[in-house]
This record gives sequence, structure tokens and C-alpha cells, in this order.
Amino acid sequence: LSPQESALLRSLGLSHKPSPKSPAPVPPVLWRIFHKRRTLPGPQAELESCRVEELNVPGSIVRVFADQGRFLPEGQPQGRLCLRKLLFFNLSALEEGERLTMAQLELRFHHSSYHGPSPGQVLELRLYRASPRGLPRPGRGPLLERSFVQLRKSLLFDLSAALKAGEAPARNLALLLEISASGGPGSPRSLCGASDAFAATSLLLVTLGRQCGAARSRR
Amino acid sequence: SAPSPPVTPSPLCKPRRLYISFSDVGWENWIIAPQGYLANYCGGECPFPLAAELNSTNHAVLQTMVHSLDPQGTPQPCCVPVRLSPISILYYDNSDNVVLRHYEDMVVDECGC
Repeated sequence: LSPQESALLRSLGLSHKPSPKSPAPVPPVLWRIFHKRRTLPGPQAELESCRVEELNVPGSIVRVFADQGRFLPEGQPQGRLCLRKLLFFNLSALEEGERLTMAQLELRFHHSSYHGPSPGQVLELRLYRASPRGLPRPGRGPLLERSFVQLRKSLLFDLSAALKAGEAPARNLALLLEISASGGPGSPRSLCGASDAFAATSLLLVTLGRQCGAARSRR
Repeated sequence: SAPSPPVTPSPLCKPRRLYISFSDVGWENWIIAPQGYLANYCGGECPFPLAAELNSTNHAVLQTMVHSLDPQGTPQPCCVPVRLSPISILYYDNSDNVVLRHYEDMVVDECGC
């Protein structure tokens, strides 16, 4: 890189020039925030520079991290357990001095489940803190538990409190996701139909960059 | 799009048009949007007497007066940005995450002496 390019990248908070290898599609929510900000007149854009109106939280950087985990154990889950997956997010892109204000986990399925489990049956979803190898943290209950009669194409979970918004997040985040079916007659495997449509997971983090802390005098 | 200031060929201190194209600097494969933006820059004279619309500081008024008396010894005041706007950039970072980041002071809206 030329010295000028290095200096410019540093001023934009980047240590070196990114070279995306498998770029994911841009989540629609980021497009909405981006286009909304572009329509704001200069002074108003300035006022909202440290706030994400769309998500109603303070923030100047919104990142969407792709899940780098794997299914556990390898092969088909057994019994009433429909899905067991390690979710692993590499958060090393976060810089020193950034303050977390929002963490939202999204589970995406290939399609909504129109015919959920049989009457009286529900799908139960549990999320645990885990070690990077997928072992649940001993002695810790689930971060969250939900029951669903039908699964929608996209499920959003607010993990801000769990990740203690306001503190600097760790270099990575490992979670254990379990989806199981309970109640009602029928074979356990048939109960899991809806969760077989599991597609992908991503983590959206909103942080306040250093520029939002420093008050600067203006002429 | 950033408002485009009235850019006329006046010799006075004013915003001058400058469009930054990210593909010109070879960043088009990791910056998703925008492809470029109107950054502008300040240029022009700060002559004595300083006109009110030149957004001048009291010191600049003094300096132009001294410059008019001793042009060799004291230069004119500088023409610099006095009001800037932020922009947001959508890009892929080094871990292929999608990032929407707000950068302050990226567009020159007004200049002053």
C-alpha cells in the first residue's frame, strides 16, 4: 500500500485493506439504515451520527457477523432433540474503545413452517453460553428459552443484556443452540420437521466508536 | 447525497467541488456503498477587508489587516473548513463481516478564514 492509502485506511479505523473472500449478502436492515442516513440533510446527519434510529440505540458502527460454528454432535440428532449447533462468532474486528450498545442474534430458516408439530406439541429453543469447542458452561442455565408452535423464516433474539451492553465484548462469542420438540403423540423425528429447515445464523452488534465519546470544540 | 455548495469560480474562500471515487483508489471490491461521494475542499482568498460571509475569526480580520500593510511579512489567513458533514460507508471488513460505519467530518459544507 502507498503511505497515503495506509494513512487513509487508518483514519477510517482499518488496519489494512480488506480483501473479502466469501462476502455474505448485505442484510436488508443495513441497507435500510444506510439509505435512510443518505437522505438526511447534513446537519441532521451530524446530530444522528452516534445513534442508530432504525434500531433505537446509540451507535456509530453496525456490524453483522457470520456464524463460523458447526452442528453437534456430527450426524443426526437423537430422540426429541431436533438440532444442536455450536454458534461461533469471531469478534476480533471490534476495536479497543468501542462500547457495545446492542446485540441481536438472528436464526434464519429456509421457509416458515406452516404446519407446526401436531396439536399439543411445541418446539423448544434453548441457547447456552458455550466454550469455543461447543461445551456448555457448567452450572449456567440457558441464556434464553423460547417455545414455538410454528417457526417463522427469521427469528430475532436480543442478547444485549446477556452480552452486558456497555462493556467491551470478548474476542469471540460461542453459544450452544438446541431445538427440541416436546409434548403430544408421534415419533420424535417427525416432531422435528420444522427445524430441519434451519438455514443460517448471524449476530448483529451495534457499538459506539471512540469518536462518539470525545467531545470536540467547534469554531 | 451531500448538499452541493454553491461552487462558482469566485476568487474568495469558498468550498470547491471534489468528488472522491472509491474505485479510483482501488477500493471498489470491499466498499459496498457508496461508490463515491462529494467531499469538496476549501480554496480561495481571504482579502482585506474580510467580507462577513467569509466566516472569519477575529484573528483573521487582524491578520488580513496586517497583511494589507505588510504583504511580504505576514501572509493572508488560511481558507479552511468550518462546517463539515458525516457520511456512512457500508463495507466488508477483514473477517468478511458486513459493516455500516459512520464517519464524521467527511464532507466540507462551509469554508471560512
